[in-house]
Order: sequence, then C-alpha cells, then structure tokens
Amino acid sequence: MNIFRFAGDMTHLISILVLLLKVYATKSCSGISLKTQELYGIVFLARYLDLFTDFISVYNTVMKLVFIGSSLAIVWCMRFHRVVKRSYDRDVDTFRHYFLVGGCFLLALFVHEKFSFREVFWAFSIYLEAVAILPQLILLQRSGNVDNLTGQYVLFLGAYRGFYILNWIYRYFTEDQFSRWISCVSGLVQTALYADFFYYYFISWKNNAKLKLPA
Amino acid sequence: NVETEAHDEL
Repeated sequence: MNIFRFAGDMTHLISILVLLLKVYATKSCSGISLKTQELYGIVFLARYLDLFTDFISVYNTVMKLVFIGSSLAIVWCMRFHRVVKRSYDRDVDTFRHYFLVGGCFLLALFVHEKFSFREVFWAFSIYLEAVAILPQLILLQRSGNVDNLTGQYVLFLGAYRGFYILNWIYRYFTEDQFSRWISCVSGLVQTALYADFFYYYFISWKNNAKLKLPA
Repeated sequence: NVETEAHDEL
C-alpha cells in the first residue's frame, strides 16, 4: 500500500458517500444515471470474485464489501425505492450501456493476463470501469445544469483513478517485477474521459458559477 | 509458469 493508492481508495469512498448522501438526504436521484450505477455494480461483482477465496487484508475485504454493497444499494434504490425511483428520468438516461458490457467482455476474452475464468472477469471489470461513466457524462450533458452533490460525485469518481495512475508510476519505480499494463492503459483512458468534465468543473469553480456542461 | 498473483488493488 502506498499513499497514492490510499488517497485513491479514500477519494473513491468519498464519491460513494457523496452519492449516498445525495440519494438519502434529498430522496432524489435526479441527474444520476442508473445505467452507470448498474455498470459499476457489474464492475465490482466481476472484479471481486476472489472476495471469499483470496484474503489480502481486512482493509481490502472491507472496502470490497463497501463497494459492492453501495453500488447494489444505489441500483436498488433507483429501481425500487418508492420515493427515489420517481425522480429517475429514464428519458435522459438513454445510453445503450449493454453494448459497453458486450464490447468489454469480448475485449477481455482476447486481452487478459491469463486465460482463466477469474482473470478474464478481472480484465472485463477493468475495461468496463473505464467506460462505465459514459452514461453519466452523457446524461449530465443532456440535463444541462448539474446539482452540487452530483458534480462532486463525478469529480471524486474521476479523481480516484488519477491517484491510481500515480500509484502505478510509484510501484513501477519501487517494485521490480511490477507490470500492470491492463490497469494502467484502462486507467489512463478512464481518467481521460473525465478531462472535459474536470475542465468545466474548474471553470465553474473559478467563476463561482453553476456547473454547466455544453450540450 | 508465472503464478498470477492475487490482485492486491481494489
């Protein structure tokens, strides 16, 4: 564990807490893409298949349970909670995310570290996480104005993988046989997808204006 | 063979 990875995990945790706060405090999921939340649920379930077979540390196990639990809880809320689901606008959340699932799984079948059930699903989860934010970003562009909590949720979610890139650089220079090129390349793509959001977020913060993404 | 070490990152 290094400071960059810990900062990344904490930033990821904060993004989840901000999202839970928004949904539970405002009893509304306006501006949140259910499809992105479903994709993240698939990402965590596919990545943490070793949850009960490989014990790394208490921290690792606890965080995995938090990530799986929170993503499934949000999906459940947006689908079945009688108050929250009313604020879900499926007319703006129209990204066909099943293509992302199919495409990433196909890619994982061809590009993986080892052709085993767990490694293919692990690579699949890494590729899928890189593009999972797309429905959310498209929705924000469609819905124009972004409420503060939703903006902060996306900001922290984008920042966490940026910290992981620093972690991979650090591990590359400090550990000899470190080679996580699947994570690195996907992590770079993932963070790059947030680039324009970060730009407009910074502009709105600088001008102390409401965050607006150009359609 | 290279034992794929358990992925220690989240």
